[in-house]
Formats: sequence, C-alpha cells, structure tokens
Amino acid sequence: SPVQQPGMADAPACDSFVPGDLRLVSRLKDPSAPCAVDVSALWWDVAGLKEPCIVTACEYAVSLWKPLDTWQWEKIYSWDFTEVPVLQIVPLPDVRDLVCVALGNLEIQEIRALLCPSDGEAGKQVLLSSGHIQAVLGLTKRRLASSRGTLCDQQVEVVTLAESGGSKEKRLLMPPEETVLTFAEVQGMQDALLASTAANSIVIWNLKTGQLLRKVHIGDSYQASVCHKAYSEMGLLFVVLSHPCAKESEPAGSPVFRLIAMNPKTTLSAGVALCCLPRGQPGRFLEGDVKGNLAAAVLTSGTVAVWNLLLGRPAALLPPASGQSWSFVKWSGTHSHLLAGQKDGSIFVY
Amino acid sequence: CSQADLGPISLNWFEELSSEAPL
Repeated sequence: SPVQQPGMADAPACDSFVPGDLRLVSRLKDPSAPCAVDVSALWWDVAGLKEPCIVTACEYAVSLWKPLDTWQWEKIYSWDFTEVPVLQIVPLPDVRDLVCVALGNLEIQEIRALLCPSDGEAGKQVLLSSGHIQAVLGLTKRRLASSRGTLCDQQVEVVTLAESGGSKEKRLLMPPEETVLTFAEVQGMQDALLASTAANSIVIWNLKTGQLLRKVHIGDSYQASVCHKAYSEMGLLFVVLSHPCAKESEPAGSPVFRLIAMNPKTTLSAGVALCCLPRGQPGRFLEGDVKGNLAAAVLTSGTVAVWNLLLGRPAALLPPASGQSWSFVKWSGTHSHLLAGQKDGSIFVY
Repeated sequence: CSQADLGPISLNWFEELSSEAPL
C-alpha cells in the first residue's frame, strides 16, 4: 500500500470502516474456573488422533480441551499451580503434545513446559527457566527464547526442548545493552530472531551463532512498541508493531498496529501502513496477536478490532459481548479462527 | 516507501551481516 510520507497510512482507510465477517462458531466456559487469563489453540494427540485442541489458562490452572461433534468441547486434562499464578500461555508453533506457560506476579518468574499423562503416569510440569524474566516467545523447531535482567546484566537465551519437555540445548544470545521488551520470529527465516527494546530499537540476532547482527532505531514517535511478527522479503524486513502507549488524538485516528519496512544492511526504516481505529472509536492497544496478514487487538475500550495489515484497514469490530469487555484475543494455531476471552472465563471462537 | 528511502538492498543481508558481526 503506497503512502505519501513514511510512517503515515492512507488517511481515508481509517474513515471507511466496513464490518467484516466474524461468525461465532463456538463457546466454552469452564464452570470450575472463575476467571481466565489466556487461551491458545494447538494440535494435540488424543488417543492416537491429531486433534485441534484449545488450551485455557486461569490464575491457578491450565486446561486442555478436545473438540467434540457440533462444536462442543470436553476438558481432558488440567495442570494445577498452587504457588505462583499463570500469566500467559506460550505455545510453540510446530510442537504437538506440549505447551509452555509463564508464571509470575506482574513479571514472569518461571517458565514451565506442560505435558499430558502417558502410560498411567501423571501429567508433567517441567521447569525451564526462572528469575526476573522480561520476555518469552515460543519459536519453531521446539525452541523457546527468553530474556532476563535489564541493560548491562541482561541475559538472552534460546533453549531447545527435548521430547520429555526438558531443556536439550541452551544458547546464549549476545545481549543488546537495551532492555528487551518483546521477541518476534521472522517468517521464512528460522535462524533469525527479532526483539523490540525499551530504547525504541529493533534488534536482530543469528540464532545459530548467537550473534547480534543489527540494532535498528525506529524513531521516538511511539514508546514501548510490541513487535509481533516479521517477514523477510526482497532484502527487507517487514515488521508488525503495536503501540500500547500511542496517543488517542493522532490526526489519522488512534494508531494500534504499524507495519514498517527495515533494511538490515543500512539500518534505515520507513513506515508502510498504519492501522488506526475508525473515527469515533475510542481506545488504545491493550493486547493482541498477529497471524499472516491479519492483526487483532483488544482495545482499552473493551472492544476487539481486526485489521488487514496489507490494506491498513479495519476488517472487523467485535464489541463487548453479553455486557462484558474482552480481555484477550488470539489467532488459532490450527484453523482460521479467532479466540476471544473474557475475565469470567468465557471463550468465544469466531 | 520506495527503495531509495532505505538505501542499497542486499538479498543476502543475513549471511553478510553474520560474516561481519563479532562472535
């Protein structure tokens, strides 16, 4: 989508909102869980069959649900946590039968791998990492990236998980001397890893060698950007960022997601598309997820908004349902579904 | 954005940067 100025999107795109096709196909709620903090959909082997399962997390339990006929769900296993609450689910993109979770109070204190029972044994929790963990991301090839500490005492590592859920191999990445906020994988480049930093940079590592390849300053217009995904194309990196701290009073509307193009050779970058809210729609980015060319976000207003990143245009809006604001939103790792959750534990599948 | 905004582009940037960066 060509634009006149770097960093600015087509202004009319923000005005012309056309509701998209989000169709509710299923709902699930765990009667034993009073709240929910996260959801994920991934493949799991259930009785020898590869099933598209849903994983839900409330403060002190993570549950695995298998699909039944007619879009119903049956809980088949739960992992309980008694001491430290669950903060988020950390799925590993191409791994079946295992999911990771981050536990902590406000900041992540532990990362654990969860496995189902087998051969009469109990389900397993394997401690993978502990400490003051700033950021975590599940990567392809059974790898998990995490960072702990800040600035000079920062440690960035990638562990490869064994079949048993434990750590098989650990590699330290060269620290960027700027606090890592979020990681993003580069689609199509399994040996590259990106991170956004507290000093408004995007850093690039070589995962095979641990080398820090580049630090690209992306400007000070937006603080504490979250990087979600990156795509390598024709010598450029296209990076999807979201902006929890963006002002609501920008001329083109409230910016939520931004697609930038970065030349890793020259460290120059430019805006490609700005995804902002339709005029009159209040709110800032609270949390969200990106899959392919679709980005979804829960806004501070309690609404979920979906954009087509290639068009920089809102594709759908999902106002609070049953009088309750949305708390989190995730794209399914198994199908073209959007999973939206509410604090009371209700999960809606669109 | 046009390519001119971003300077010369290399399709092998990952390999080139890996050969230059300190280990």
